[in-house]
Amino acid sequence: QLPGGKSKTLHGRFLHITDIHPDPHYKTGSSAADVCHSGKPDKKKDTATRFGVAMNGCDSSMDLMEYTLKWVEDNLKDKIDFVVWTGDNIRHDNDRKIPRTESQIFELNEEMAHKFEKMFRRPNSADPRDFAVDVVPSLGNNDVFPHNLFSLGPTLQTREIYNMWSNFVPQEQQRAFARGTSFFVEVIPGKLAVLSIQTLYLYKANPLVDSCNSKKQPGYQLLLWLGYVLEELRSRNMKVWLTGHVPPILKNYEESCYHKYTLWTNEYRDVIIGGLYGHMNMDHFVPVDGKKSWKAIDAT
Amino acid sequence: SNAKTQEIPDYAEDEDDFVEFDKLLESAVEASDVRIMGAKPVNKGAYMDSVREMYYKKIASRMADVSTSGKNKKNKKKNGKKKKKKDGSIDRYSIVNIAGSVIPTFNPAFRVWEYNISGLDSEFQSGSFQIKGWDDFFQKLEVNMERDLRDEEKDQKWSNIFQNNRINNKVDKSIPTRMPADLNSGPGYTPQLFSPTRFIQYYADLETIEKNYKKALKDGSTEDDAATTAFEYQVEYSSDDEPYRMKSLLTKDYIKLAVKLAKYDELWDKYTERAFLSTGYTD
Repeated sequence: QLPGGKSKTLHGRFLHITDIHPDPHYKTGSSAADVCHSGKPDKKKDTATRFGVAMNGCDSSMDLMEYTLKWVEDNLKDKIDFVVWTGDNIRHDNDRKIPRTESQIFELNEEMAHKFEKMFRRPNSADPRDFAVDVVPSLGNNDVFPHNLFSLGPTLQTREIYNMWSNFVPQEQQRAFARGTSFFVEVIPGKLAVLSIQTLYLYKANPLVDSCNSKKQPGYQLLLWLGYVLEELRSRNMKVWLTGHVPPILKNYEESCYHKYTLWTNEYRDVIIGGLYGHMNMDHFVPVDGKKSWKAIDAT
Repeated sequence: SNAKTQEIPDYAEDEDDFVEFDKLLESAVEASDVRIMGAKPVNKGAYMDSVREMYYKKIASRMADVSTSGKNKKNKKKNGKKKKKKDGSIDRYSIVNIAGSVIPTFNPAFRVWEYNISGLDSEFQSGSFQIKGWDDFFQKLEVNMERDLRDEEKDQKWSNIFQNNRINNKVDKSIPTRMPADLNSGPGYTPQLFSPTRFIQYYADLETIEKNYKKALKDGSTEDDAATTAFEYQVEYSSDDEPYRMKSLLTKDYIKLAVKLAKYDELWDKYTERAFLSTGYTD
């Protein structure tokens, strides 16, 4: 039983889904050599099939996206407590004939957000934020325009993203979100939270990221926000999953950002359960070492 | 380079790691640049090998050293120098889970995590905790962050004037303080409420789906019926499946697994098969 007369049934299960990359230009029967947009395939492996061919370099067909979400709805929706959704909901910018535009990126992200809302919201509730299964999205490097480049807000982009995710982001976090596009959801109120981290502020490939050492840097400000939030969660005796698109490994993050982020994850190990990320499309785990990061920080 | 020239023995163990790491992951960067444009997977095997070398094998070697030094109680001197005691604690590690994707870079995939919720219902029923709002916190957060960020220009001016002075040593709030010693490790380290216990990795075997789809069409189904019949996600593996069964998903379980993956090639082969979502990918 939750405040406000609401209730929630817990299953002890949650879903992590990432990098859906639906491509509205995907054409069944076209050539993978032409990124499944056009052309005549010259062999069987080159043919864009309805649900796609693994490793042929194409994005997801709209059918792959639709049937994936339908499968989740039919088979998992009633068995999970929350969804961690770590971004990249847009096709790659890999076809010179059809370059991506900012409005297309917003539109498809909005469409995806609607799909998740529709699937996991309580159907009969008048409150648009009333989810049977909470959804915690985060932004991928392909969800922003230009590709990889994302600055601190408030900007047009952060406003658009808030509009798309307004039902996912708790109302009291609106201002903080407008600045840093990070937020958290109490998936079990007072007990368990999921933090959505704007990893692009730590990401080496974001041209606006130089380091995490100056107060003007987006990464520095993100870490400051993270610190205050983690400390508050600690004081409330809550536990938390860290989630985001780009995983914190040395080759992805600017070095000072990597070490500082690793330190936060490690020094709040009483609060943090673990980290869930996407971006690399491979299923694996990396143990990051807090002790090494202390040494690296001390040395510099 | 300063660190190298100074006598800081505690740093020596890891000093070369980052250099080596950079070299080994160079191929991964190239692969990543290609991947940004959504191309076919390239050098992913090399990347996984570098993860094995730079993370799993380092951990295995550290753990082996710890167990050896545990057996020889005296810290023996080697080449006249006192051998540094290795730190085998699990607490120094945090686990980064990197997921398979829906985009068919390999087979489409997602994961369902299971976690411990036992005792939660009785705690809720007893009303032993209060749910506190967040409005106050966020109002204060805004004020605090503004204050923390306000002095950038002043800081730079002073730090230029007082190079190496203690004014330069002021607190950098983007770095955490050490975890207080009186706090217990959380659910990622010791079994308790919210500890992850198991995961199930789902994948869509695109080759089989295409075969079944075509067969259903051949048998006279409509395109939509054929798609509904053919398309499905199935369990690829669970964390407690052989050949490297994980009893739970605490940090110590991942570290144990990292050590096994470092040591045994046959386990490593299975691990990479799963990393590439059972596509059989090789570089």
